[in-house]
Amino acid sequence: MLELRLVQGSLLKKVLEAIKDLVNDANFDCSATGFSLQAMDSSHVALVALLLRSEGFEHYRCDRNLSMGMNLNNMSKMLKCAGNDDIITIKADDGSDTVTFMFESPNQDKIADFEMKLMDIDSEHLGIPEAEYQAIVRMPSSEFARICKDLSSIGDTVVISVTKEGVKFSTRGDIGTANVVCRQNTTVDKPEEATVIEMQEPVSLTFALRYMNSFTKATPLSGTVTISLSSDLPIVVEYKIAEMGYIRFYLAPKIED
Amino acid sequence: TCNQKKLSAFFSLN
Repeated sequence: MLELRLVQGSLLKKVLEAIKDLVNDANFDCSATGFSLQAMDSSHVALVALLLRSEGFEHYRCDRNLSMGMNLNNMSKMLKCAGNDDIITIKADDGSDTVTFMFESPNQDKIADFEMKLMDIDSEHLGIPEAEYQAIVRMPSSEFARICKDLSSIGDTVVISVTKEGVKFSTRGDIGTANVVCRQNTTVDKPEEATVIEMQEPVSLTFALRYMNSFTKATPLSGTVTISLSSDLPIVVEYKIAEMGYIRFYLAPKIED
Repeated sequence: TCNQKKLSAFFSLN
């Protein structure tokens, strides 16, 4: 028996909007730790890892570890039927081939339940070790989204370079080139407006902008984004989900032939 | 030209 009650139901709606274009089908894993997911895109170049910790739910009952295969487009269709202020409860019985999403309006005057068919998904689970990164950049998530969108109108790939001068995003295409440099800036009114660069050594890596733009669909989940880079590892683009966990995107770099 | 690596080049399958 599984019953997870999330008072801030809009979080789950935002999570689905952030991942449904990257991944079609995924297994949601439920354990005592929380509600999690790890899934790759169809070309096995990008990966999303989601964790919503059990403590972040108002009520969290998960009698045994359960993996529920869901079509994310269908799940998104159902969650779009929840109001932004609604409380969302996810329910499933052991051995059932369906999951139920229950939506309660804040004043309890409307209660809806949507039952969705589960599916069997053979998913490959990658072991992602903890790593020391050569550079970690924290910046406003809206700024990162703006840069990715702007550069993708010029070129297909972005070179992200971190030096002691700052973090540089560069692209080139048929019409020309573009460079955006963000310097460390901690003299801001609000902490989430800061750009903070922790660099062990300079690093420069090339990535497909199409995926970067897909990751920025998580922008509504967090005011800041953390980008971790090492020359021999996929980039990690992390959006913290307040009080609950995170959504992390991994993208393999492009390497010169 | 750049060659797009796959994640399995960096992470092992569990």
